Amino acid sequence: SATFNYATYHTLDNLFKGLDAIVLDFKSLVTKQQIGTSTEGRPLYVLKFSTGASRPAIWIDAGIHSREWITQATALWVGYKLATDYGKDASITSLLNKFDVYLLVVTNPDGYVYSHTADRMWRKTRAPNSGSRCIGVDPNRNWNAGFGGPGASSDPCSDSYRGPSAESAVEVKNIANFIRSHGKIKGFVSIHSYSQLLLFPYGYKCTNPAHYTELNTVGRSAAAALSSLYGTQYKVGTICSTIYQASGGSIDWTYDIGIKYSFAFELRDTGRYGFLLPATQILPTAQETYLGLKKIMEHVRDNPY
Amino acid sequence: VKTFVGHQVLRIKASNDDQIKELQALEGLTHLELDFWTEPANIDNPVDVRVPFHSLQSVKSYLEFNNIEYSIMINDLQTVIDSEKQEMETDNIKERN
Repeated sequence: SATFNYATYHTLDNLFKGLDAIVLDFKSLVTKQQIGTSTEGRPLYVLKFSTGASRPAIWIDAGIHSREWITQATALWVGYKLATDYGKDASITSLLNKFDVYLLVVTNPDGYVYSHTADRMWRKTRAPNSGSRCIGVDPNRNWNAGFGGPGASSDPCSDSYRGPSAESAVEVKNIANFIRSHGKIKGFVSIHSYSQLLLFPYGYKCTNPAHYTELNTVGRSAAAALSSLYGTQYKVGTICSTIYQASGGSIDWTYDIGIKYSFAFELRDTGRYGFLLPATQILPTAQETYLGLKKIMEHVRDNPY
Repeated sequence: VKTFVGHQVLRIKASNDDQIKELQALEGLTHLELDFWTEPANIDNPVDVRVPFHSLQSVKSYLEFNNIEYSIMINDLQTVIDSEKQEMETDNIKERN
């Protein structure tokens, strides 16, 4: 894992080798679990960072929109950093002595492979849609939170197609089942990329969540920590007030089922490249994101509920 | 492999709610095959949209007719993708060496 090249974009197979390397090097801390398979049968692997049984946990996922390659790259580096910081960094050590962390580096593996082999701008899953020539569901419009409401499309050809029903996308269903069956997930962070935002619920409606003040404070503190490294500026707020109304999103669902600390990062893209962030920016992006993630995880650790 | 030769990414800045509505209407014109990277929601956030070559003239005319300000964020998407691909291949070869 120490010699893996985190500073370039990788194929899915290479990313999976990166996961295996981390597991191999940090056997006592990190295990790999398969929580299901994608539409085309690819495994959904989570890295589990754990130092004891029956702990509450924090969930982090990346790459639900396949073309946002910086997110998968960032998540892999974050996994390596978490593993190497345990036992060295007092805060991470204390966190992992109390909480498990689950890290899903490639949430949409079919889309990721397709974005490498056929269409660099592919965002959705690769599920066929009955009665349509168009493929795929936007997996971040498919969660059971205001499903079918504004900010999602009913057209299978749209890049924000919500799917025929909530959790119809097997990738979403697998994660939702895992979260439900775990029962002790206390923080949920989804990593996306576009124009530097740190978002919290709601997106399917434009009212503030009950914990608005706390979430806003945590979000601002995380954005400040992130910014301290390279000065990258983030906007912080609810999905609806900060960018646009979007129904069926993951963090709205997790918040509504009781996971108070639900956030979504939109990592940097410099405003010029969209999803084509140059590889030279992978490590800076990962490093600054780690600082923001750490702030959120520390808050989850220190504020049990 | 799908290519994006001649596709541009436009950054559009609406200045009032009427222009947001015009952009939302543009989003509904599916024959243009536009890919909205950020969607029209409010005047505070710019709208980024990938426009295939065959729709460039129509989209730009639409924006100009409605006095909506825009700039070209990516002039030729395929060039950026090619350079990303080359970078990835070079970095992977370097690593193997």
